[in-house]
Amino acid sequence: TDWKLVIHGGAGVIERSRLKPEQEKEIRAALDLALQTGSKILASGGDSLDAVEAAVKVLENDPNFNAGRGAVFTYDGTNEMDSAIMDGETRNAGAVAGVTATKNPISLARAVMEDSPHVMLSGEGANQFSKEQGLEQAPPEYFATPERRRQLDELKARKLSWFDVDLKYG
Amino acid sequence: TVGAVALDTKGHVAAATSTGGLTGKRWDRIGDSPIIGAGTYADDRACAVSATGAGEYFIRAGVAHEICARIRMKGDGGKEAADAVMAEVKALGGDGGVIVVTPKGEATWSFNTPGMYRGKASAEGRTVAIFGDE
Repeated sequence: TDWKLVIHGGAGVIERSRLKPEQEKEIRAALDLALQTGSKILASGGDSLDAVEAAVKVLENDPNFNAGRGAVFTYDGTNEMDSAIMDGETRNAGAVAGVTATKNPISLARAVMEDSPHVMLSGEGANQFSKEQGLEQAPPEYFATPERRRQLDELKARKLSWFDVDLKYG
Repeated sequence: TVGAVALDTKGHVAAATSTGGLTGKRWDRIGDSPIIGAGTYADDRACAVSATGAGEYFIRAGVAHEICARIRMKGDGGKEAADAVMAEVKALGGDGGVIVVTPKGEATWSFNTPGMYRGKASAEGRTVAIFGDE
């Protein structure tokens, strides 16, 4: 079978006139790095599950995207992340919601799938499970970026609808 | 929201999705990303899907599972199924996009927004795109 990999980094009102050239360059480079990372696994005969986790981790680590570092702020000024992973061979799945301290939430979703009897964990329980699994933790300031803070401030100041802001920036 | 779907050389598919949620969200709001069947789904009998967009609409439409169900039970192609389900999302009032791979080797996407950060790779090479007309 020929291998394939497809990725996304968010959808919305993305216009040429509003995207700065430097930011566009960074985004394209990050997408390409994610593809390279996943492709390397697949081209060497590795598993699709490993490839999707590795590709997503690249995007989680890049502040240009709304996941991991660079995640948007809640109304209360915190970063709460969600993620999910699923294996098509077994239909095993794992997901986490509202986690705050795992550097790569996608790896926590995989740990839920592989190392717990559950499909979804949330909030403080998921944070605790992450620590117990020995996953890398990061402080709140790692996830927060000035640009995301500015977006929250804009939302509050202009009373934009939540969907307007997410589709514009998410 | 970021995501990836893949088909490996053994013919198995997988999907992964990760997000920060919605700017200014309150009340412990959860979107579609961690909801298996809405934002993420993988089934070797059909396809793997990851979604991005206005999560509440994707939950109502059961987007990721619905695309797989159309492929498995109706015989749709990946692009055909993705476009049909994204049209349902649009009809409900939602915006966003999906990426899809099938065990047969179809790798595609569908979105109803002006743009989507996206990319594809295979043994033939890699492609990255942002704007709708790319």
